[in-house]
Amino acid sequence: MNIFRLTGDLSHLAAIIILLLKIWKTRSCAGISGKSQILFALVFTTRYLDLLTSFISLYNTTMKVIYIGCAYATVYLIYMKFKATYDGNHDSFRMEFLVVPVGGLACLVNHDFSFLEILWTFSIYLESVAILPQLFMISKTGEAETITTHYLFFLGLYRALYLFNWIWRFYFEGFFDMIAIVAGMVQTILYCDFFYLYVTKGQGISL
Amino acid sequence: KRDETPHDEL
Repeated sequence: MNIFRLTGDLSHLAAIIILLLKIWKTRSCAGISGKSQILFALVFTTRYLDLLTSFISLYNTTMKVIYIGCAYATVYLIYMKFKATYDGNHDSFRMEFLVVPVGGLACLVNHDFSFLEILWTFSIYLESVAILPQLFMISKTGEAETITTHYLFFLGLYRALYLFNWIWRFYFEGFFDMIAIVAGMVQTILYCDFFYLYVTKGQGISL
Repeated sequence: KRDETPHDEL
């Protein structure tokens, strides 16, 4: 554990909580891509199956459980509780365009051809592109509310901090995981355009 | 083949 890893995790947690609270407080999920949220729920489910097989630390287990719980709670709010406010017409990105190629890649490029390892690899690759339906939706509607941009900022910041974490771990622990690093770089790059808008326009984004 | 160390990152 280093400072980048910890702040990265907390930034990720902040993003998830911000989104959940936004939907809960406004009683609306307008402008939020349900598809990105389904993909994130799938990411956490396939990655954290190791909750059943190995114990790393109380911190690790707690965070995993919180991430999974929040991901499903968000999907529930969007598709069940506040379904009437869900903007399905603008959330038109096809999930299979991401899930199928990512699944194929996970089978081809992985550390070990075993069930759990392939699901872990799948989750890493899928996470790197899971935000695309959300970004696509913003480009389609041409705007994003302030609180949605805060959500995206923290989500992007989390991955950027993880990149520093991996540099740290490489120098001080000799640890590096090429799959996580490359996918993490792709994921961070996807947010660059958004970061630029967030910094220059500050609040709600209008394209 | 990967060693048996579990993935420790989130």
